[in-house]
Amino acid sequence: MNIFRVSADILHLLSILVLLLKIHATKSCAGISLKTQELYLAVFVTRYLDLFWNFHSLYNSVFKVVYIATSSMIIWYMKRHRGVKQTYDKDHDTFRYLFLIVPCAVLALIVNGRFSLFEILWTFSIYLEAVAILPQLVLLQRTKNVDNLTGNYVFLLGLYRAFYILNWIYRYATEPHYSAWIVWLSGLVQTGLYLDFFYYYLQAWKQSKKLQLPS
Amino acid sequence: AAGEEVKDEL
Repeated sequence: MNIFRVSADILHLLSILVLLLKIHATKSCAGISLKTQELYLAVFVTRYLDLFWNFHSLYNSVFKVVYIATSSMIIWYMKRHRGVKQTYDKDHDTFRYLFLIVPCAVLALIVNGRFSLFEILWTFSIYLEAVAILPQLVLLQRTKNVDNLTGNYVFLLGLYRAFYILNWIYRYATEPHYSAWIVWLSGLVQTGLYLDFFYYYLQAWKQSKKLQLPS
Repeated sequence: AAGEEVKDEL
């Protein structure tokens, strides 16, 4: 375990908490894509299936449970909470999940480490995580005006990915047999998707004004 | 074994 990896996990958790607190405090989920949240829950559930039989460390197990619980809470708020669900931007959040789920499932069946149910679900979760932010980015693009907390959420998620890349570089340099092409390539794609958003986020931050995406 | 190392990440 290195400092990059720990920072990444904490940033990931922070991003989810920022979103959860925003929803809880403002009783509004305006600007948040339910599709992306549901895809993330699917990512966590398919990746952390081994929670029940593969114990690696308390650190890992606690994070797994917390990720599943907090993203379930976000979805619960958006779908079930009486006040919050009325603020959900259903008309703009129209991205089809099947466009992401089907290609990821097919790719996981073809390109995987070993042909077993657990391995294929795990690989599927790696591919799906790479693209799960797309409905959220499309929603931000459509609504243009991004409120601070939603902007911070996407920014923290991007930082989390960037720190995972640093972690891989560090591990590759220090651990003799460390190699994971599927994870690295997916991680690079995922981080790449944030770059455009990062550019506008940092510009808005430098000029200390509200984040506005171009048409 | 290579795959197992990766699964220690979240």
